[in-house]
Amino acid sequence: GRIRLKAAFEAVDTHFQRLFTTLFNGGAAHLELVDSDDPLEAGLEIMAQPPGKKLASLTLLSGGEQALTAIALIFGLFLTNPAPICVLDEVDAPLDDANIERFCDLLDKMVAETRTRYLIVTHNAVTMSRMHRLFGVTMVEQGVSRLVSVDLEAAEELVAA
Amino acid sequence: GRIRLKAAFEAVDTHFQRLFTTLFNGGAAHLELVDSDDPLEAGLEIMAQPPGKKLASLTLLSGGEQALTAIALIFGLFLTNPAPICVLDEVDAPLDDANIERFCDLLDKMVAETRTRYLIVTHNAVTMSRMHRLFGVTMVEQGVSRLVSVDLEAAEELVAA
Amino acid sequence: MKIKRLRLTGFKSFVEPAELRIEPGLTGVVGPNGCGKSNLLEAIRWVMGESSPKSMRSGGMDDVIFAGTSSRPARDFAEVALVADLEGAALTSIGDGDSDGELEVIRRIERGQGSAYRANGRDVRAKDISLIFADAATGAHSPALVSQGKIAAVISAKPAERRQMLEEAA
Amino acid sequence: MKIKRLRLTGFKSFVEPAELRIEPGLTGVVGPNGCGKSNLLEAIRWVMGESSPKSMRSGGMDDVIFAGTSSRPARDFAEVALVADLEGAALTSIGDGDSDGELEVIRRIERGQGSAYRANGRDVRAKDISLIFADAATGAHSPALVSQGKIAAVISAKPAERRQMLEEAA
Ligand SMILES: Nc1ncnc2c1ncn2[C@@H]1O[C@H](COP(=O)(O)OP(=O)(O)OP(=O)(O)O)[C@@H](O)[C@H]1O
Ligand SMILES: Nc1ncnc2c1ncn2[C@@H]1O[C@H](COP(=O)(O)OP(=O)(O)OP(=O)(O)O)[C@@H](O)[C@H]1O
Ligand SMILES: [Mg+2]
Ligand SMILES: [Mg+2]
Repeated sequence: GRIRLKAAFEAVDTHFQRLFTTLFNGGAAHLELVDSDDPLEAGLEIMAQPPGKKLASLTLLSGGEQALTAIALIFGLFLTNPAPICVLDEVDAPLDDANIERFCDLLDKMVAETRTRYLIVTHNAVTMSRMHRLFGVTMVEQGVSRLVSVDLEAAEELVAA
Repeated sequence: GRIRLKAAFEAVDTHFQRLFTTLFNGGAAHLELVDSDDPLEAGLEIMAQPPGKKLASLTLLSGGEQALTAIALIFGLFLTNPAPICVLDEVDAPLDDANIERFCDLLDKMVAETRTRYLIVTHNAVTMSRMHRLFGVTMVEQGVSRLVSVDLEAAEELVAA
Repeated sequence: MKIKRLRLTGFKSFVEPAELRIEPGLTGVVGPNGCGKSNLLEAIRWVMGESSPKSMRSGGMDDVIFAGTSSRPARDFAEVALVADLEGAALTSIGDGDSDGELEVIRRIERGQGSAYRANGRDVRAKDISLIFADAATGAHSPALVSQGKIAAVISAKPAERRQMLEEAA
Repeated sequence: MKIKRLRLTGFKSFVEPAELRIEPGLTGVVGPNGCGKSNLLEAIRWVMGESSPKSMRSGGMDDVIFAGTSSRPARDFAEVALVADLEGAALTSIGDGDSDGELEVIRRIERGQGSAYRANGRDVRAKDISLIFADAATGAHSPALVSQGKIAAVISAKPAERRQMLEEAA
């Protein structure tokens, strides 16, 4: 119980530290077990330092910085036990274009290193342009969803501007 | 106390119903006081029906539909007592492009009808293109923010594509 | 496990049968607000055995059945199928005998009668389904299934709640 | 009231003096994640008398003072000024005599010593500041000041919490 949780903590922290620095193109972050010596009672604290800024708890970061840090944590959990399928529902909503490009670079890297298949819901044109294929969901008839294939090149023209 | 709250409720509800239908280009919504006959003890429930869909509580709507409905409520509160300044921090993040255009149409309408000045933080190129002027915040020196004027036409080229 | 296909019928706004091919790499899912993208993703967690209606934005599990529109009546059942290639001894756990091959998991809910699961045509229990997916490092509670409110929930979670995320992944 | 200008110095990441002209119509504020946009907006609520550090993402109110970077030391004070044109009897409440004219509200916080307010050069209490803004249908708790997490908070609020939003606006 405790030993397994401590081992999981160290594995996730190792991935998290590396993923944070990759996504932020610098800076540093780490996880801490706090409030108790017993891992099963402890809290998980997230300490993060975007490039050039002071180390602070997650709550003091900007909206986009918090989201990117949370993504690093979630991918850290994922990499300790890679799943065959990863589904991301609009995780890029609070990110600026530069962070979205780094987020997509990381996805490319994970595609090369794991056999996981990714389903990524997005409203963002940059993210769309980095996908290998697109499916559209439409509601031409009110309240009734349909699935359609979307031409990736048409979507890429949106972004190439 | 109670009388004033009931009057505020009715005023806000009237604005909310109209704003919802404007933002959704159809559909209907209304507010309800629930759980108690005493307005000071009651809860405020939000019932919404996007075009072609069934009336449901706010929690059953999609992410973007929830955000647009919350915007209608916040603007409803605002219109009952128009403030000289309105500040919106990234409220457009979960909205698709069509909803963002309608959101900006509503802002234009409110600019014409009230003397309120608006400060709108956004990452979205469509919203940027609808602003009357843009200020940029930069951190060229790490951790130090500066304010700069941004050329609106340069931003409009991004979107005209 | 290589997850290849998702089929839905009668599940939330997908009243008409729909099939999603899940190919290697990055597949984007796009569309306007409210068109059904999150519903599509929820179908994956649902067929893997998600037991909490609340985590599917529903009051009760029957709420995942198509509820009708102004021009269509509600349905009485919803069915979602997930098709995967399995390598290794996984299929023996559902009595298939084969260690390699295709796995098709189907979950069906009938209004007022709860859910029933089938794996390669055999009736199985929800528990068997969770075990198959858990053995493949996935399942309804996999940290890799990031729903639309999940990032915000991680950010606003109390330290003790975040530790629980760690426990689930351990 | 016509709010025209916001000046900041030493407030969060705005260590250097900055001035924002607030003109009629729609003014967009743009920039990368973490560059300071929300800090700029928080300065408005702060100078209007926001008393809760938590609602400014701070542990204590001293946290709004520039905390330093690897190449700059922390500051000892932060100051924000808001300049507005007033029409009507508003200035008499701060002893100005004038009923029309310009209003400049300044809030200054010194590390370990709390905040001090001035209105057109006179020392006033936080309460006077809130009254001036309340009379103009604005203030730190105006529903028209929508912070970055506010939409999500409205959506996830319990019905009783939402009723409180109504009470504040009433
Ligand atoms: N049981 C049901 N029967 C019919 N329609 C349903 C059912 N459950 C949900 N819906 C509809 O599905 C829609 C929500 O779909 P969904 O949340 O997938 O949208 P989305 O594409 O993710 O949108 P967004 O981009 O705003 O997140 C709602 O409008 C709701 O009316
Ligand atoms: N007292 C302080 N002194 C110095 N820097 C601070 C202080 N308080 C906050 N910051 C810095 O300000 C940054 C956050 O700025 P802010 O929240 O305004 O970003 P933002 O532009 O709104 O970003 P986003 O688009 O991600 O929402 C943080 O990186 C934080 O380090
Ligand atoms: Mg969605
Ligand atoms: Mg921000």
